[in-house]
Formats: sequence, C-alpha cells, structure tokens
Amino acid sequence: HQAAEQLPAGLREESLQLVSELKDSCSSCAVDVSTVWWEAAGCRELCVVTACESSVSLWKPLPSDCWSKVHTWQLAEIPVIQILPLPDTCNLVCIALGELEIAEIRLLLCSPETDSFRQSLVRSGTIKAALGLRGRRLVSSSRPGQEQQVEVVSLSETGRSKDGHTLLPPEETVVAFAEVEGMRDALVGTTALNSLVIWNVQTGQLLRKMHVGYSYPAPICHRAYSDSGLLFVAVSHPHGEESECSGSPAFHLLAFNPSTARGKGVASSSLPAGHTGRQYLEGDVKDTLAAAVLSSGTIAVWDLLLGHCTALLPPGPAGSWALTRWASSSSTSTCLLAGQRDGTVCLYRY
Amino acid sequence: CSESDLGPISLNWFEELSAEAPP
Repeated sequence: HQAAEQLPAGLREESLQLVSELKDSCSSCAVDVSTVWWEAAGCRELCVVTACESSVSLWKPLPSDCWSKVHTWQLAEIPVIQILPLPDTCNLVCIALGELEIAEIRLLLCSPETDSFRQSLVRSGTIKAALGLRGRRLVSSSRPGQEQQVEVVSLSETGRSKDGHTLLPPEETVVAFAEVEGMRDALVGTTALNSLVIWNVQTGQLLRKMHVGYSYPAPICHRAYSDSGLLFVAVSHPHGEESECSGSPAFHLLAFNPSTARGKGVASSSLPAGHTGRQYLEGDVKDTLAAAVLSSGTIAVWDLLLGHCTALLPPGPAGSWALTRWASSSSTSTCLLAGQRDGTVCLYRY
Repeated sequence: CSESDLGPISLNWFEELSAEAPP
C-alpha cells in the first residue's frame, strides 16, 4: 500500500481496470491461469483456463463480462504445476505436472470425432523447462542422465505427438526458453549459469552461447525479438535480491550481437519503492509490458522500455495475489489475469 | 546500442551462424 501511494496520483486506478471476475470452486490450491482460443459449434472464442493442483477448467465468455465453466479435466495422480500456452493454436491446452520439477506434460482437448473431452500424455521424465512454440510444437529440456536432452515435438490436432527431433544441448542446464519473434526457426534459452543460447530449431544446431553477465543474476528469458541485426531479450530475475550495483532488479531488457557474442543491458526495471530486499518474483512478459507477483502479494506492472513500474495492484480484501499472466489479445486492449490461491481470477484491462 | 559497444552488426546473423555452426 505504501508503495502504491508513492506512484503518481491516480496511476494505479487508471492503469488497471477490473473487467470481470471468475471463481473456480476446486478444493485444491490454484496454480496457474492462461487463455486459449476455443472453437465450438462454429464459434471461436478466447477462453480462460484455470489450473488447480488436481484439475484444469475451461471457461467461456458470456455477455455482461461473465464466465461459464465449459469443462473440468481431472488430474488426480500428479499435481498440476503450470499451464504451457501454445501460441496460434485452437482447442488445445498443454499443462505440466510434477512436484518441484516437471514430471509429465499432457494435452487437454476435445476430441472432434466423438465430441468428448479427454487428455493425452506428451512427455514424461525429469523436465527442467518447457515452452509451447508457434506451429503447434513444444520444446523441453530434461536430464535423464548426465547428458541434457533438448527436444522439440510437433503436436497433432488430436493430441498425439508426431515427429520429434532434438536440439544440440549446451553443457549448462537450460532453465527457460523463448521463441525469437518474427524468426520461425530461431529459439533462445537461458541457463542456470547465466548464459543465453541460440538454436536453429529446424536444423537442431546450437548457434551461439553468450554469457549474460553476473550483473543479471539467474535470468529467466520471457521474450526475444530481432531488430536491426541485434537480438533483444527480456529476462526476469525470480530471486530478486538487492545489490549495491544493480539495486533490486526485477526485469532487464538485454541486447546481444549474435555475430560477436557481445551483449549489454538496454533498460532495467527495478522493484517499486517499498518492495526492496529479498523477493521471489513470479512474472510474465507481453510486448514491452512485464507483470509479476511480489513477495508481499502485490502485483506490479513495468514498462520494460521505460524501465519503471507503471501500475501496482495491492492485495485485496480476499487476500494476496498469487499469479499473474498477460492474456492473449482478443482486441486492441491488453488484459491482465490476476489469480488468488482460492481460485478467484480477476481480469483487468491495462 | 552501437557497433562500438557490440561489434560489427550483421542483419543476416541467423543465416551466417547457421552456415558456420556444426550440423
């Protein structure tokens, strides 16, 4: 609350407008929220997906900003820990299940032949990181033994995994992936030892490994794009901790020259005033906007190019925020999903 | 960001690195 008061007057109220709220009454803890395009009876709509530890629900929009639950998939054996959005894909929800690490990746879908909801197993093992790619593909990194495996699988409309191929793995463990926007075959990843790697997904080649630098600790890549011969990467620092040289970093926009493997910081987004010190950030990036839940239960929004916080959403009367994700666009406006542990999800227009 | 910071920039970096990297 103190931090919100330190923002320019009216910023909080003007930046995020509550549009609607939905409440999942699942008995277990809410773990993730996302959006998916879903087509039924010839009508294609942007739907919301909510995940609890033991179930995943699909919600379709109704008039007057209300939501109706379409279906709930039950997943009793292993807890759900993450939704893996599949860009440009309709009628498919991809989820990760596990304890501390991903043990399974499953697809949730509605079978077009029988019109029945079902699920199918895509991968199992000790998976460190996974990302849904454009063109109905999924990349994941795992370490079944000493050697790391980075694998891309194509998914069919019926949920089966089709041909898969491997990418040349770096020695360091890959902890996050991001597609390079505008370049279909370029993929980047960040590693546990502060490196950024670039692959050619088509050929499986590892093109470059570049050190991010210790000024940018434990980076998780969220978004990458190429512009004027440079590779720009938005990274977050989940374990944000105040340091003398960099303050309290939350997100950085970094620029790399892949030709020379040199890089530098372009803009830095720090924790808002009143939220310094050790933090755990759970964040998401869309375009130039970043959002994260701070340890205090407040959601903060940053403009990565400006490098400062533009909105704060303090905990409400019902409690702290636990999750936040940017929604896929259904219009020109940007929508932020904000979830609480009890399954309440609020949609805010930014 | 400029070439003085990051070295010579190539617009075709992806194709060039793909041609150089081991298969």
